[in-house]
Parts: sequence; structure tokens; C-alpha cells
Amino acid sequence: AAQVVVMGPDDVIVSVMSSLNKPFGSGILTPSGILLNSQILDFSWPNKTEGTTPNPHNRLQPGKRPLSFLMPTVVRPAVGLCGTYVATGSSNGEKALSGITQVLLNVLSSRKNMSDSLAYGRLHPQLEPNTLLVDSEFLDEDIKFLQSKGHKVERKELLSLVESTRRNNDVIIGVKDPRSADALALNI
Amino acid sequence: LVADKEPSPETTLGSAYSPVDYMSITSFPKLPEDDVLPGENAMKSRKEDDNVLSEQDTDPDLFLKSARLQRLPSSASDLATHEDGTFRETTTDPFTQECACQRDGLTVIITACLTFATGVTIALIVQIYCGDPQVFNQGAVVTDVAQCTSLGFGVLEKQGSSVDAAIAAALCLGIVHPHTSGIGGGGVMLVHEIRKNDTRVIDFRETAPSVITEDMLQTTLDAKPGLLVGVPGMLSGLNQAHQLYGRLPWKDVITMVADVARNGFNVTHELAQALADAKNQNMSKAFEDLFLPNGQAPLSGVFSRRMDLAIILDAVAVKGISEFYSGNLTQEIVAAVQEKGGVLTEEDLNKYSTVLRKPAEINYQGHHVMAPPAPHAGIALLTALNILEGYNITNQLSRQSTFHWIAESVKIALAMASEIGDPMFDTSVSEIVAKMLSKPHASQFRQMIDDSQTFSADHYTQTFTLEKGAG
Repeated sequence: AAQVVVMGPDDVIVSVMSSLNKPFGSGILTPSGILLNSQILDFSWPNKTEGTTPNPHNRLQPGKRPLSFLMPTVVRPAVGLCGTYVATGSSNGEKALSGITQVLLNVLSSRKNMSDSLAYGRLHPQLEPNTLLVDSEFLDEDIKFLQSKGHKVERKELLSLVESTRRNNDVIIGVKDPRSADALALNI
Repeated sequence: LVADKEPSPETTLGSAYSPVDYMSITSFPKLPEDDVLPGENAMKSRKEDDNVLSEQDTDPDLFLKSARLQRLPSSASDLATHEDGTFRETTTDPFTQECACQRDGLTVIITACLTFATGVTIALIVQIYCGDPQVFNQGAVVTDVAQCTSLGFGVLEKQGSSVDAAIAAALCLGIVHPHTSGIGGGGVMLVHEIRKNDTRVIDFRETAPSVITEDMLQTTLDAKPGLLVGVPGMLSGLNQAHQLYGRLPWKDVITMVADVARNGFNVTHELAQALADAKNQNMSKAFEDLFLPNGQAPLSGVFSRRMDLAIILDAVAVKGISEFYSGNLTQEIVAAVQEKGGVLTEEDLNKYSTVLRKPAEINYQGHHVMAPPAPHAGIALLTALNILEGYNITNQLSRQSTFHWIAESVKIALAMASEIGDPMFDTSVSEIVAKMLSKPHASQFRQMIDDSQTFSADHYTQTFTLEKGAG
């Protein structure tokens, strides 16, 4: 998925996630150059994959939108206008859920700055098979701690890319995920 | 204190000695001697403190004369004409209101100053609220691609709105990162207005074509990739966002994006990797001609242009999104899909509409967290936060101690997410959503988490298969 996060001088916060589903979508290219999506793959249907249980609420129907893990997220103070605002988004399907959760915990609960919050190693609990994935930034001692709780830990190079902006009163900062070589955050 | 409550002649005289107010004394009625007596002590005290008033000033008539003489020292030539006989006792103010300003320059000056200050203050307030900003406030733009971040930033510098910037950057990503998004796809936008405290979710995800059935998908989809294509929503959604929040003209925003395609960009690391992966797959000849010239994936840093997309975007800038949803492009898209075994029709594109939703939201440790509602998994994020809130995670806790809680909470949230779908087609989804957003329900899940060991997701709740790469 592609991510855009903007906090502008007009006091409006925007987070956009867009997608073609698979890389290059369906691979179908129209004569004028439009690549078409493969979003039907996000629906569930019987016999789609062997040994799976399709989600009955996500069955294919004309005009219907499928379940998606596009999760542009905005945080504002619960009371009043003063305090911390966060806008964030993440790529890579269901791994966006664990990515955003951990970044928000780092910022809102652990009171870490945004750069550190994005840089820390991340984990992702995979349902099938029941494995705990961790990324390359995750510390070995933390893996041992998790293994002591019975987690089957598997290390992956990259789990998700999270881009974020944060506003504290009148100070706004945008931060890109340090795992991305191409992303850029620009601040006024 | 007595003088404050009931002004006696003496106190009035005392205050009248003020140069500002002496005029009122000139018309002061003659004071009976008897009236002075109750304030005799105060009078004495006043006399002691006052170096100007003499003994004879206790007589109001004499005071009036001396006061006038004291206040007109520069009018010495006129004094000659002001003999004692010219002073008469009056019952009305001889100085009418109309000519008061001529008599007291200080009053005029003070009035003018106050008027001027009031005017300036009002003008400043009006300028702050209605005028152009004199100081360019802070802002930030973040995207997956440096060039698209710069484009979004440029839109802000041209006084575009945050949504204008987001529209330009999102379309730019479709040009520079065609493996992740594009006008042939869809997405979700969340917009929060701080001052109005108003939030909208603009859902422009693709929809299933009108004649597609599950039976059609019981085939080898690699042979019929056209069946995978949903009705694209990207341009419709961004146009809707622009209508709601845009500040620059649509044409200007889209033309700036078209310029990126026209003027070119460098292939990013990510695109180079995606193209290298695509090279090993069975892609169409048109795809290979465009993205894999000479059968080779371009390296990162190679300069590239997309004149084809520039032409499309120029047309959309001028004619609007009807060019895509009910114009020549529509027929072309339908033909390309049907050629690959798909069932997309022109009517599907004609009828596509963006959905405006309110966000799913919870309070988390004094913060209000907002995410897209079903069929998006934003509510799963809120479920995870609801569960984790009960652990009272603070910066006093080591990060390591939270990992197990995070792993189990996200696992539960994922399992719950595997149940949701489009609530517009299945009303029972609303019940699942209500359960996912419930704090008491989160508390029950938290009690099921064992701090010393992990469980699989079905220990907590039923699970369905999550489609690989969803979104």
C-alpha cells in the first residue's frame, strides 16, 4: 500500500492509504497506461485456498467492498484542543495492525519521541501458523524473553513500514520509517 | 471611606482640584457654610496635605475665582477683562456640552487615543481571524517517495490545503510507485479538522463488479486475471475529498501531478526491487514493454518518464473524473478487463460512488484514537488498544515487559478482524464491531491473557482465514 500523511498549516490532518492489492495489481495494463487492481482477492470464498476457513461476512457480492487492512489513523487529545496529535499509516496488509499499535504505544504510553517510536524493532503475531514474527531491529535479548513465554519466534527482514506525523501544540514534526530507503518527511 | 460613599462638598472640591475635572468646579453651586461642618475634620486634614489651596479656598466663591485664575496662566491678557464682577452665580452649566471639546484639549487627546487604540485593536483582531496568515505556520508531509513528499510540500507552499497536498502526493505515488497504487486502484482517506473537531473517512476502495459470482472464481485465476479487477475508486475518492476540503482548483492540483509524469523521476529502490520480482512472473507483453524494456528491470536511480499517465492526468485535470468513469477511458478499461476474462462493465464504472463514513473511535489514556470503520480493520487496532489500556503501560515500564501483552492483544485483534466484512451488505457485522469496540469486552480478553505463557488465537475467540496481502 502507498501512504501519505499530511499535517498542514490549515489545522487539518490527513492520512491516506491506497492500494492495488498485489504488486502491480492484476498486472493488466490498459493501452493508455492504467494498471488495474486485483482487489477481488481480498474477498473470501470457499476453496480459495486449501484448508482455510472463509470469513462468512467477507463473501463476494456485487457492489461490495472487501475487508481491508488499510488503516489511516489519527489521534487527538480526548479533551480540548491542546495536547498531542498523531497521524499515521502503515503498509503490508495485516502487519499494518501490529505496526501502528506498537508505534502508538511508544508515543502515547511510553512517551517516546516519534523518531524512536518508529525506529524500535517490531513484532507481529501471525495467526496461521501460530508464529511470532519479529523484524531485523528486534533485539536478541527480547526474543529470548518472548521465547521464555512459549512464543515461536521467527525473524524477518521487514514487517511493515510506518509513516507518521506528530503535533504538540504548534510544533509539527513528520517522521519517515528509517527502514524505508525511499520515503521522505519534510517539515516546515 | 465616608467620602467615597457620600461625596461631601469637601471631597468634591478635593477631587475637583484635579486639573482634569476643575471645569466642573467652575459651575459648582454656591455651598452653604453649614454643609461644610460635618466634614470639618476631613477638611482640616485635606488642607494640611494640600499645598495649593489656601485658607480662603474654603469659601467656594473665592475658590472658584482662584481656581480659574490658576488654570488660565497663559491667558494673562484676558485676565484683565475678568474682573470679580464678571463672576456670577449660575444654576446651569454655562459651558455647554457642544463646545466642551474646545475647552479641554486633554480630553480630546485622550478620546482620540482611546478611539485610535480601539480601532487598531479591532483591525488586528479582524486581521488575525479573516486575513491571510502573516507567518507561515508549521506543517509536515510524509510519503513513501521523496519526490511525492516534495510535491505535497509544494502544494502547501502554494497555499493549498492539507487535502490538496495529500491528493497530489497520493496520485504522485501512483506514478512513481506503480506497484503500490495508482488510478486503477482504490484506498481510504481520513481527514480530521482540528478547529471544528470533525473527522471524516472517505472510502474509495474498489467494489466488486455487478455480475461477478463466487462460481466464476472457482477456476485458475492466473488464466483469467480480469476476474480479479474491482471497480477502481481512486479518482472518485480524491475528487470527493477535493470537493469537501480543496482550496486550489482541481485542475491546478492534477496538473502538478501530471508534471511529475511528464518531467520524469528516478526509479526508487523499492520500485527497482518490485520490477526485478515481476520479471520472474508471467506478465503481459504490454507490461513488459513499459516496465521491463529489453527484458530487464531498471536499476534504482534510472531516470524514467510516464508520458502516457501525463496525458491521462491532463485530460482528468481539464474534463474532470467523468473522463475516467464515463468517457473514452471507461471503454478502454472495460475492454482490457474483459479481454483477460473479467466481467467489469461500463455501467460498473458509471455507477461507482465513494462512501463517506464517520470514523471508528475510542479513548485511550487521555487520547482519542480514530480509524476507518468496517470493512476496514481499523476497529481491530482499537480493539488491541482497548485491551492494552488495562495494563497501564507507561514509560516507567521496560519495553520488554510489554512485548508479551502486545503480541497477545494484537493476536486477539487480528482474530476479531478476520470476522468483519462490509456492513452495508451484512448487518451482523455491526454486532461484531460493537463487540470489538467495547471496553468491558476488552477487559474480558485481558483476563484471558496469561502473563507467563502464550496461546494460539482460537484460545481467545473464533478465527477465520485472513486473506494474504489483503490491502
